[in-house]
Amino acid sequence: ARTNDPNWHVFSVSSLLPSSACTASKAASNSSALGVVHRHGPCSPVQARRRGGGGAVTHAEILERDQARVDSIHRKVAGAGGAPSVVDPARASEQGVSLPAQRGISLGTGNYVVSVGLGTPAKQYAVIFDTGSDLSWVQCKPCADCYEQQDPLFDPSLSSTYAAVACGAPECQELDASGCSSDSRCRYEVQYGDQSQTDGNLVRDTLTLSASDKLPGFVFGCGDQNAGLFGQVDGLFGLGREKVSLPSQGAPSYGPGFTYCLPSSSSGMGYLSLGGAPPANAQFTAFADGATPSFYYIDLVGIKVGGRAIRIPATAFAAAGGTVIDSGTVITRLPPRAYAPLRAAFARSMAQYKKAPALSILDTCYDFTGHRTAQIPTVELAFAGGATVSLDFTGVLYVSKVSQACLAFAPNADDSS
Amino acid sequence: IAILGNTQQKTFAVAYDVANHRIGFGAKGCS
Repeated sequence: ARTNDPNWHVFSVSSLLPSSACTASKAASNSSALGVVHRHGPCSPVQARRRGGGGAVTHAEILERDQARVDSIHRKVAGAGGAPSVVDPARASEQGVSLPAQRGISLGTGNYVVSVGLGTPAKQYAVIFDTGSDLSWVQCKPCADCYEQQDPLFDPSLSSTYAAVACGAPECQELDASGCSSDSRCRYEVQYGDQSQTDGNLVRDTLTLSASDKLPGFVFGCGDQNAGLFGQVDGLFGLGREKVSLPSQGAPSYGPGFTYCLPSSSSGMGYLSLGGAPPANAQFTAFADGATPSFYYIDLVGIKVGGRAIRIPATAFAAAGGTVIDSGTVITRLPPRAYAPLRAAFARSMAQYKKAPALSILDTCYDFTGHRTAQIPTVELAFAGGATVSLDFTGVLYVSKVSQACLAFAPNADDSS
Repeated sequence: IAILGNTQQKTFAVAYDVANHRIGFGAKGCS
């Protein structure tokens, strides 16, 4: 056993699967951080309701939706999905509006959710948080076509601080997808890459992050026609780079940044906080330039397995178009010229374990049945500027079951995608 | 493009330091 070797993770096989009970403690009420929970875990308010009325999402389904999100990100970066498209004129006429649509990336699994307060008095809503898109929205009353959600719909008539955004307001002008309804309300429409869609009015109201943190006049979408792969969440909050995103709107109060921590297990809790100083132990890499304004680009330049750098052609990442960091994609995608040597090095270190069948996009899987403890090599990611990040054990293995634990990386289709 | 997914971000405090145009990874960030 390599218990004390820093280049190996040694773990108890019985600890591989998450607890079926929520083990997270709630954030202190005076904390300005929002609690982050896995959408499909036992701490999720959405999941709690699902258990009463529907089956759980399988790992294969999560990974298949993850591929849909990745495909959509590629299309958007390539420009194919980024250009505004025009709403069906017949439909626009029926609604009395004429506006372009903004096509975003696929929702995928929308893995992590936070609870936010909207309106005065504030009511709580469970929303997906997404660093890959910008506009925040919740389903609102009155609603022409809403899916069933976790909580009662946001009702503007019950909020003393609600206001519609007028067509001439800068927020409406700045939104690519803006248009006017016949009564001069600013309409928005977002079509996601997986054909999910939200339409509604652009509005403003007080956003409550905690008892002591309120953001008056927060601009968001009040969706009245929403359909797609939203599950039963109440909406989505965008953390992208554009002006309408939550971090951008919060910048005057909190500073122009945010920090989150995603829990190691779906039964644990992390946090999302706006502003504040980065952690003292953080290793930094500069944002990289990128064409798509919503996305955060960074420069991944190398990978180590078990403490040793693997041989990746120097141009592999740059030739592939750089790297985007995304809160909504589950599995890291690498150019094939980087994935192949990672997979080979990992497999060499795992030769003593029985191989298991592939799990959807994950092709390097192991069966730990019969082992009390097991060990895997560490995986470190190297970024431009010298930052080297040694992944947590839970960031190296994706565990479906004890008999099927897989290297949690996947290749892109080809080096140019 | 490559995409750094959320599985690999687990347990890190991922700090989007927009003012300084950089991103930071702090180990054991959830505690």
